Amino acid sequence: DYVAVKALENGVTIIGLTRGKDTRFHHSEKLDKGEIMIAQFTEHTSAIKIRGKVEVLTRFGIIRNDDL
Amino acid sequence: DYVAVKALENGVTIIGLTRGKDTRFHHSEKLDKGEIMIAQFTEHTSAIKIRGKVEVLTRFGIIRNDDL
Amino acid sequence: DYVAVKALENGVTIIGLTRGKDTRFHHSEKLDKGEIMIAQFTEHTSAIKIRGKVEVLTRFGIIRNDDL
Amino acid sequence: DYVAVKALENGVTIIGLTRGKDTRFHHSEKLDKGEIMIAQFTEHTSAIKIRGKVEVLTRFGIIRNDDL
Amino acid sequence: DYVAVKALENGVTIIGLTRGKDTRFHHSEKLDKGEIMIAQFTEHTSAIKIRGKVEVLTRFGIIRNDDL
Amino acid sequence: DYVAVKALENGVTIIGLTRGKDTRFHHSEKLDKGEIMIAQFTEHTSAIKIRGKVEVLTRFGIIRNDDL
Amino acid sequence: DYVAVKALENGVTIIGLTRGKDTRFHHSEKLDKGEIMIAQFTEHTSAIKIRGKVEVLTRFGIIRNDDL
Amino acid sequence: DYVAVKALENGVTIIGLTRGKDTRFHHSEKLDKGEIMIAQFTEHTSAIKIRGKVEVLTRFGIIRNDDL
Amino acid sequence: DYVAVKALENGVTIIGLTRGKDTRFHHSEKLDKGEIMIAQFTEHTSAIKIRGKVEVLTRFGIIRNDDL
Amino acid sequence: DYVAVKALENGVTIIGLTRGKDTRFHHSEKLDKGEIMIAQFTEHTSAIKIRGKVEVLTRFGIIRNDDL
Amino acid sequence: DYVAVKALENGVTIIGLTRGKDTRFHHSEKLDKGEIMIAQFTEHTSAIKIRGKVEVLTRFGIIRNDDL
Ligand SMILES: N[C@@H](Cc1c[nH]c2ccccc12)C(=O)O
Ligand SMILES: N[C@@H](Cc1c[nH]c2ccccc12)C(=O)O
Ligand SMILES: N[C@@H](Cc1c[nH]c2ccccc12)C(=O)O
Ligand SMILES: N[C@@H](Cc1c[nH]c2ccccc12)C(=O)O
Ligand SMILES: N[C@@H](Cc1c[nH]c2ccccc12)C(=O)O
Ligand SMILES: N[C@@H](Cc1c[nH]c2ccccc12)C(=O)O
Ligand SMILES: N[C@@H](Cc1c[nH]c2ccccc12)C(=O)O
Ligand SMILES: N[C@@H](Cc1c[nH]c2ccccc12)C(=O)O
Ligand SMILES: N[C@@H](Cc1c[nH]c2ccccc12)C(=O)O
Ligand SMILES: N[C@@H](Cc1c[nH]c2ccccc12)C(=O)O
Ligand SMILES: N[C@@H](Cc1c[nH]c2ccccc12)C(=O)O
Repeated sequence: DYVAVKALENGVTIIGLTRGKDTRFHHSEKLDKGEIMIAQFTEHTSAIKIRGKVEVLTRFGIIRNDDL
Repeated sequence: DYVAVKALENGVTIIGLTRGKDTRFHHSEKLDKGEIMIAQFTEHTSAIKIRGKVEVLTRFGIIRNDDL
Repeated sequence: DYVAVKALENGVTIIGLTRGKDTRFHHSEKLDKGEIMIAQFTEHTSAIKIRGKVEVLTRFGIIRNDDL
Repeated sequence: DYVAVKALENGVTIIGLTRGKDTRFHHSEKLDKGEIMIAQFTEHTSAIKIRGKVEVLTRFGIIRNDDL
Repeated sequence: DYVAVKALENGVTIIGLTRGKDTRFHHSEKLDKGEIMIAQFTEHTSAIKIRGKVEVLTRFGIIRNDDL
Repeated sequence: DYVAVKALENGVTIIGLTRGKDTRFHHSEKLDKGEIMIAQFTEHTSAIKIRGKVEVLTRFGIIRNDDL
Repeated sequence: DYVAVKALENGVTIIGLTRGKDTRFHHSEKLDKGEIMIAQFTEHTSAIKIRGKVEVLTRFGIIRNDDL
Repeated sequence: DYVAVKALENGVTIIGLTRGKDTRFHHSEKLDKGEIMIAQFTEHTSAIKIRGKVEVLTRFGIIRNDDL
Repeated sequence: DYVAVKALENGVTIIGLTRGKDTRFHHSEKLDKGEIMIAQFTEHTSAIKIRGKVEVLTRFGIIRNDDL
Repeated sequence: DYVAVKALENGVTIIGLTRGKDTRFHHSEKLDKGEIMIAQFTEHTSAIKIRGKVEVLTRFGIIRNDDL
Repeated sequence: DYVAVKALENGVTIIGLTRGKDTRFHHSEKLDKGEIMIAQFTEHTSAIKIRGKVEVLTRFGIIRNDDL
């Protein structure tokens, strides 16, 4: 499974949280406006946190946060 | 399987409950307004509890609690 | 498989019933109004009982009990 | 696989029938009006019998018996 | 796989037929009007016979026999 | 996989044909009008033959033969 | 996988062709008008040939040959 | 997987091509008008060639060649 | 998986390309107008090339090239 | 999984990129106008690059580039 | 799983990010306007980053970034 993220502004961050007993940030990818990141869940990533204005395509629908 | 959560206000918490005989909180992730968390069920997380105003995309539909 | 529960009032309880020959309550999670719990069926939980006003999203549709 | 049952009156019973050569009742769960039970088929439960007024969500559709 | 049966009258019987070379009745469950039985196919049950007025939900559609 | 058969008249027969090199009848179940039989394909049954007026629900649609 | 055949006339034949290097007829089942045969593909049957007026339900749609 | 072929004229041929490094005809089945053949892909058949006027039901749709 | 090809003119060729490090033609099947070939991807065929006017049914839709 | 490509002009190239740590071109197939190539992802091909005017059928929809 | 990318301008880059504890760029493929790349997630690629104006077809929908 993966999610697809389109940055709607500069400075968006896609953060991978570790799988396992412990939950911490293992990677943070910076996106500028218009850049796209398609990220899987993996052996090392069991949660993804997103900061900044984005459009996210998930299996269960689309999330936008630029209207809040 | 995962769920996708969009915080509609500051101070939202996404809580992972332990898998197994015992049920307790193993992690609590704070989200500010607009932040998004996409969290899987895992070897360590068999239930997720959410506090605060959110929109949640699940396999079975969308939940919002800002109208209560 | 999981179900997603939104509490429509304070004092809602989500009860896990044990898997196996014996059927008893192994955990009861209290939810306040607006709180959301997304709970899997697991090695230890083969039935879930819910008390209080809720909206439940299941694979087979949505259940509400606030109109009874 | 599971079924989701909403009790429409007090005194509803959800009965688990044993899997195997022999078919007998191994557990009977009482539900009051509005209470919800979501019950899987399991290693020990291969049939479920329901008494009382209910709404049942199954993979193949919804059953109500309050109109009979 | 399972089927869901709602009894539309008293005295309905749900009969389990044995799996294997031999085909005979191994269990007969009586249902009164309104009672519901949800029965799986199992290691011991490869056919189900139903007598009396019922509504049956199957994967392939709904069967009623009260109009004959 | 299974098929669901509703007898539309008395004297309907559901015949199980043997799986394997040889094809012969191993069981014949009589149904009276309104009786329902839900029969799986099994280790011993790889074909099913039906005589008499019926409605049959299959994965690929419904068959009726009372209009011929 | 199986196909469901309804005979629209007397003298319909459902022929099983052998699986393997060699292709020959291993069984021919006669159907009279209105009779129904539901036949799987099996370890011994990798093709099915039908002679006579029929309606056939397959996974990919319905075939009738009575209009030719 | 299989395909279902209805002959729209006499003299239709359904040809099985061998699976493996080599591709040659291993069987050719003659169909007269109205005859139906339902043929699987198998350990020995990885391609099927059809000559003559037919209607073919495949997983991806229906092919007719009588209008060319 | 397979594709189904209907030749819309004489001299259509269906070419199998080898699976593996090396990519070359291992078989070329000639089709005359109206002939149909249904070809799987196999241990030896990981790409298929088609020359001439055809209609091709694939899992993802229909391709025609007679309008170019 | 595969994709189906129809060349809309002469000189279209379908390029296979190697699977593994290293990403390089292992094969380039030339297509003339109207020719069709249906290419799988394989042990050796984990990405496909296409140059020239084409219509591509993928699991997720159709891509054309002749309008740019 | 794969995604399909159509470059809407020159100088588009498709970047593969490494699978595992460490997240870094292992390959960057340049696309000119109209070129198409269809890229799988693999043993070595668990995230894909895209720079430049594109249309991306994913399992969950289409992303364009030329309107920002
Ligand atoms: N190396 C990471 C790459 C990755 C995948 N998904 C992510 C989401 C966020 C951040 C990094 C990632 C991993 O395999 O898990
Ligand atoms: N380390 C946690 C990360 C996580 C996944 N889903 C969660 C839900 C809530 C809190 C933490 C998580 C785990 O693998 O289980
Ligand atoms: N520790 C419990 C957590 C849980 C999952 N689903 C539940 C439903 C109700 C109560 C607790 C739970 C378990 O793994 O089973
Ligand atoms: N201990 C029981 C719990 C249960 C599951 N489904 C049920 C249905 C009815 C009664 C009890 C149950 C079991 O694992 O089987
Ligand atoms: N003990 C039976 C219970 C049962 C399941 N499905 C049934 C249908 C009819 C009668 C009994 C049953 C079994 O496991 O098979
Ligand atoms: N004993 C039989 C029961 C049966 C299943 N499906 C049938 C269809 C027809 C007749 C009998 C059956 C079997 O397991 O195969
Ligand atoms: N004995 C046969 C029965 C059968 C199944 N499908 C058929 C189709 C045609 C004729 C016979 C059959 C077999 O197992 O294969
Ligand atoms: N003996 C052949 C029968 C067959 C299956 N599909 C076919 C298609 C064409 C011709 C013959 C066949 C086989 O198992 O492969
Ligand atoms: N012998 C070939 C037959 C074949 C299957 N699909 C094809 C496509 C094109 C040409 C030949 C074929 C194989 O098994 O692979
Ligand atoms: N020999 C190649 C054939 C191939 C499949 N898909 C491709 C896409 C592009 C170029 C070549 C191919 C392989 O098995 O991988
Ligand atoms: N060699 C790479 C090829 C590749 C697949 N998907 C990609 C996405 C981006 C860049 C390269 C790739 C791999 O197998 O992983």
